[in-house]
Amino acid sequence: SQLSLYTSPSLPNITLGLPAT
Amino acid sequence: DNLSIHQLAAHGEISQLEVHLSKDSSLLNSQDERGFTPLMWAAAFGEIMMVEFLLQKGADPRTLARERESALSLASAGGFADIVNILLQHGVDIDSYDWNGGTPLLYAVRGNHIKCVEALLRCGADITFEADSGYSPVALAVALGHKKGQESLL
Repeated sequence: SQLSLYTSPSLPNITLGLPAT
Repeated sequence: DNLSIHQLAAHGEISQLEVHLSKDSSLLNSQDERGFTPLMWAAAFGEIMMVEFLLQKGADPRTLARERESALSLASAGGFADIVNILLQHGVDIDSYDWNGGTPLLYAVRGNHIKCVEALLRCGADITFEADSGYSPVALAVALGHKKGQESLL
């Protein structure tokens, strides 16, 4: 069976889109 | 048949990965161009049996990638509480932080992964640690409206 390639893991930006504290 | 050991780890292909290891055991902790190890790929993609297999083979759960990402942060961000628990049993740094000051607990709160939040809190994750942007886990849960996360933290 052909396995599709996964893209490299990445971590999201913690506070993207939130107002600056 | 020519998938890298990292791709095989992400797909949970233990038998194929074992073939790679039998030819070159140093691949166990090999880091890709961003510094991610096979264990990190398995943790990021929720492959619990692969995580257990790699740890049993001696993979180092404490390795950090180039921007200080950790297997524990990847599992927490992905909401894989079982893998979080396994990694915590292997003496990883529960409060490791990375390029944007994210800790495993912050990633778990951001993703609203309550089981991960609770597993990390049970093991003493630092609840006061703030992201670079100044958000503590509680402030992040409030800002994102994650009620359960707030309850767990409070």
